Amino acid sequence: YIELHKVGKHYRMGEITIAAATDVNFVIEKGELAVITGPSGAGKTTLLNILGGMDACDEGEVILDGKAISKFNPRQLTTYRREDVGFVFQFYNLIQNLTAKENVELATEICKTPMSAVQVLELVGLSERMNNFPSQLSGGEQQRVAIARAIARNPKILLCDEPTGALDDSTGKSILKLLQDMCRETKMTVIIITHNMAITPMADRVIRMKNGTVSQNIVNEHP
Amino acid sequence: YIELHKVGKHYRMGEITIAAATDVNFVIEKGELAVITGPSGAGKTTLLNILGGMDACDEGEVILDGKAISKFNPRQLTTYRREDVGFVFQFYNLIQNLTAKENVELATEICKTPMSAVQVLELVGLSERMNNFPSQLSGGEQQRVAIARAIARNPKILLCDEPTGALDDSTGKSILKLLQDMCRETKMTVIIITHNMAITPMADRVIRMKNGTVSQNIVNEHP
Ligand SMILES: Nc1ncnc2c1ncn2[C@@H]1O[C@H](COP(=O)(O)OP(=O)(O)OP(=O)(O)O)[C@@H](O)[C@H]1O
Ligand SMILES: Nc1ncnc2c1ncn2[C@@H]1O[C@H](COP(=O)(O)OP(=O)(O)OP(=O)(O)O)[C@@H](O)[C@H]1O
Ligand SMILES: [Mg+2]
Ligand SMILES: [Mg+2]
Repeated sequence: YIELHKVGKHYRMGEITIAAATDVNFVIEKGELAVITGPSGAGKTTLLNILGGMDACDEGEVILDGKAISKFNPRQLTTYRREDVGFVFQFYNLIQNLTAKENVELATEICKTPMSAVQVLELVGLSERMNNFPSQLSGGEQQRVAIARAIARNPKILLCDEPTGALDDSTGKSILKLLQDMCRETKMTVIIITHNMAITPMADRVIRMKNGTVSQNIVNEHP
Repeated sequence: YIELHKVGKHYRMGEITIAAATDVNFVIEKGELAVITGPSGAGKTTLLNILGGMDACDEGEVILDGKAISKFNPRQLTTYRREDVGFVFQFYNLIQNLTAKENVELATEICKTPMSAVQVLELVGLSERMNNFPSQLSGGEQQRVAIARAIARNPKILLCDEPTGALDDSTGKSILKLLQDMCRETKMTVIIITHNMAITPMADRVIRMKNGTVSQNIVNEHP
């Protein structure tokens, strides 16, 4: 469903070239919950940005559902990002002067088959706080609004960069169980970047990165 | 060294009052590494903001080094924040158009006994990236700049809100070991909010919070 062939990305900074990703190869099947893990600076966010059409790779190919998104022009990428991708950013990116509920509603406005904002906010445990602004919410509460916003779009692929970083263990686990359930019920393909190794047994696939490349590709038979 | 007596903080939002902290009582000895832990929304950031003079409590007393900071006027609070406190925020708060090194240098400009920016950035493993801007750094790299910036000020108390949230296990451990060493060598009092329960054995004291109040106060004899 998702295929990466020899994907590379580098940043040129004066005389130095930083290789953020080098010769990255992997596949992810439709409806899988895949986890990308690895040390700080390994290239995880870089890969997710490429998968989400937020950034272009310099070498290699990215194919999703048969289409080569690495060859998309800007307009095709915009459509791809708007219709097919749900994104949870490493830094929550909520709109400060909209409430939690309004943040979710805005994200689903141009969506074909959105979920109800109230329902999704209940699913992440925020029914009591949905009329609050981000500045009136704790770090973990803001992170959950960001997750609700991405899920509500009912995307083909859901990309999450450290979705449980600011959550305590039990809230984090229930969020992951929620993502796992949605994965299985709606055939949504979920890719999660995390440092939390406790998550990896719940995934169908674990992609370990190191220094910009894939060091290990593990398939779990019974997650 | 640090004493909290019956500290409370609430937010009034229309008809509803949210009790962010209620009847909080604990002491922390000079030179201790204390960890505050607890579920999302428990009141941890609220407490840290009060300890750091960023926010005032509504009830109770906060005493540091014999002074009642809960009674400080705005000018005393400003001096307190500038000279005595190092703060690592839950969201990194780096200045986007200054490099990592410049961010640290700025923070130590009005400091009495700062550490060298270059040295501290080496301590957190960023000697190769100190001339980069925050947007050119990974999430974990930005978090480490924020930590370096707080440490370099050589403060009396160092307050860290989830300092290792975006770091992989091994980088996170080395950062905590660094904080633990500084605690012991410089008699700096360090207070860390974290969800990472693996950290708690390294602390001298663990304060567990739940629903705005302290549920458990544990002293480790041999951390
Ligand atoms: N705009 C940029 N310019 C230069 N270098 C960059 C840029 N963005 C990322 N990098 C570098 O590319 C490498 C990979 O970065 P990336 O953000 O993908 O890491 P990561 O695996 O997400 O790390 P973390 O766990 O710390 O968030 C890092 O060395 C980073 O410093
Ligand atoms: N400005 C505000 N207005 C209203 N309520 C607030 C405000 N700031 C915090 N709260 C509420 O106070 C409670 C405690 O918040 P706090 O940020 O201290 O939690 P926390 O323990 O840091 O949580 P997390 O682990 O999710 O970061 C939460 O229920 C939060 O929603
Ligand atoms: Mg990252
Ligand atoms: Mg918090």
